[in-house]
Amino acid sequence: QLRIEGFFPRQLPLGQATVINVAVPSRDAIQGAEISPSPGVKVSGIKLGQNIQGALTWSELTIDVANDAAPGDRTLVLLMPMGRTAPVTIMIPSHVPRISELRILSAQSNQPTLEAQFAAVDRSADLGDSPYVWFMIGCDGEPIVGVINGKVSARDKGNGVVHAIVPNP
Amino acid sequence: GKCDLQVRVSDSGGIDSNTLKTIVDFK
Repeated sequence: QLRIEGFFPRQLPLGQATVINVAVPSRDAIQGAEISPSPGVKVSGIKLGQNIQGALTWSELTIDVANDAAPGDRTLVLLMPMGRTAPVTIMIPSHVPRISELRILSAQSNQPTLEAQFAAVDRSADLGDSPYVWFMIGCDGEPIVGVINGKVSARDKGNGVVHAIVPNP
Repeated sequence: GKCDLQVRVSDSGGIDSNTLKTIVDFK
C-alpha cells in the first residue's frame, strides 16, 4: 500500500483554507483526497507538485474548514491510480494563537543578533512565558531557519508582547 | 543590508500561530 511519506502543516485552523504539502512515492497525479469525519471540511484543490525529491513527488492540497467544524483529529487518505494511501492524521485545533504588529527593535550589522517584538493573543492563555518562536531570515544566500525561546511580557491574560532574539545571518 | 524575516509562535499544545513577515534593515 502507498504511504504518504511527508506532509505539512498538520493543522487545519477553523474558518480558513489551508494548503497542505504532501509527499507520495509516485509520479502519478493525485486523483482525490478524502478526509473523515468530513462534516465542515472540504478538499477544494489538488495541484500536482513540480517538486520531485528522488522517488517522492510533493503536491499541494487545499482544504477548506468551516467556522463550525468540530475540532479534533481527522484522517486524510489520498486516492492514487494505484489505489488508496494509508491514512494519516491531521488536526483541527479548537483555537490558534494570533500574532500581529511585528517590529524590529534593533538590527545592527556588526551584532550577532537582532531583536524583534510582536503582539500575541492566545484565547486559552497557554502560550506560557517563553514560547517557541520559529523564524526564517534570508538575506542574499540561503535563508536560516530555526527556533528560539521568546520572552513574553503579559498585557493581560491571553494577551502579551513577545520579544525574540534572532541570529544575524 | 536588507533581509527578510518571518516569524510564528507555537503554544504549549504545539499549535502554530499565523506567520508574520517584515524586512530587516541592518544599520
